[in-house]
Amino acid sequence: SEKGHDYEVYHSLEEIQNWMYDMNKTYSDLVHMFSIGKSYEKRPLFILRLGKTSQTYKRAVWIDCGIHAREWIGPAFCQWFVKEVVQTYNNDPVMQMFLNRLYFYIMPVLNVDGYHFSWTNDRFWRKTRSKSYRFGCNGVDANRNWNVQWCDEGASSDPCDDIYCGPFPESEPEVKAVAKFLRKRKHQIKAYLSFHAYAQMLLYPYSYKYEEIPNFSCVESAAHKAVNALYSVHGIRYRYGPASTTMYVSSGSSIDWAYKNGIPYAFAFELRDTGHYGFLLPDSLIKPTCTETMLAVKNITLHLLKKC
Amino acid sequence: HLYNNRYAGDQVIRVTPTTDEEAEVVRNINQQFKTDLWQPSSTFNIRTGTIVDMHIEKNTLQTFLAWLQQTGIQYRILIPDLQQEIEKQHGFKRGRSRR
Repeated sequence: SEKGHDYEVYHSLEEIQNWMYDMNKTYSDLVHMFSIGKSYEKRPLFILRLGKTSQTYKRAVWIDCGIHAREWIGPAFCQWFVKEVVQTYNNDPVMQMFLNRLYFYIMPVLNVDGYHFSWTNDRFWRKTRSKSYRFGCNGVDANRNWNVQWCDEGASSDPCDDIYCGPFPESEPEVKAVAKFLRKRKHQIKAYLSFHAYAQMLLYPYSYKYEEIPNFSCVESAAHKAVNALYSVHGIRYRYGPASTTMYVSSGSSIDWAYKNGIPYAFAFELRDTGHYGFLLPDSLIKPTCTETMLAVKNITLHLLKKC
Repeated sequence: HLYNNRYAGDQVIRVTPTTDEEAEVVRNINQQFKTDLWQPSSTFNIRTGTIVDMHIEKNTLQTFLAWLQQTGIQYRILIPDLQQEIEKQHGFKRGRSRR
């Protein structure tokens, strides 16, 4: 049951999906679960919509985790976020305000096939699991497959590379499904947040070029406040800035696509740590990582509710 | 053992090339040994000053380290046994809860 779900350990895909069903059932006034399509291996792509149902127009925040299969702290955070929302709604006025005024669309695992593969076969798998019979290598980098400067610098046309961009943009059914969902709601969704690991960074567009985004000052201000809030919890420093200069140039990324699609705040979090454990962040560090990240996300949400 | 113990003896090594020549060497080593690059996500992104974390399999480890030592590039072992870290991440708390 949901009450027995341990948020301080990593969970398999099946456990996460069972938990989603339970949350949908237990908190039906705040949580609504639905599917936006199927993965390459025909697994459902589940989303949780959080928020008080309203007849009036509500803006929304999109959060996805697990674009890259081996980055397990991402899905752990997505679960933590949902838990915090439902458990604090009744006694946290800020959370009440969020859920009354907004919806949160949470996709705990975007790359469901890859995540399952990383649990059962190859712990360090990154890509999707689509097959390329011609070249003998499987999978596409789901963060190089979006239709924005697709397969340019920082992506690869070699199917055997970990940053393979795919045979064409949105070739991956997971990417296509999310893109279709966001395109349909482009006027509603005001923030796109994607969770990765590891580097301890908060990144915003552009990834594919060195230019400044038009609303740089608003986005930079939101990022600055978010990393300060994050630091205030456990003293963990996150760098922040445009992905192209803070990390490296990459094309076809989800944050660039979301931004190009009209979502004014598009962020990629690279969660803990900076390499001591890397992808193998111990479960004992799930709670501090998620607690500090939660505050950063709340900050960004507060920022977008104000006029900038 | 998880994953049939396939990661036993594998290591994660960190190098930070300090010159363009070292960066070129590190790119070449990665391509030659087909390492599992943890960061950055591609050899294309390896430049001077880039922190490079590589997962090296046990059966190529000695050769890889020997080659790296020959180049004089400083390196650090981040994770000396990947299987141990995987086991720690996976089940420690669950085992405790079960007990």
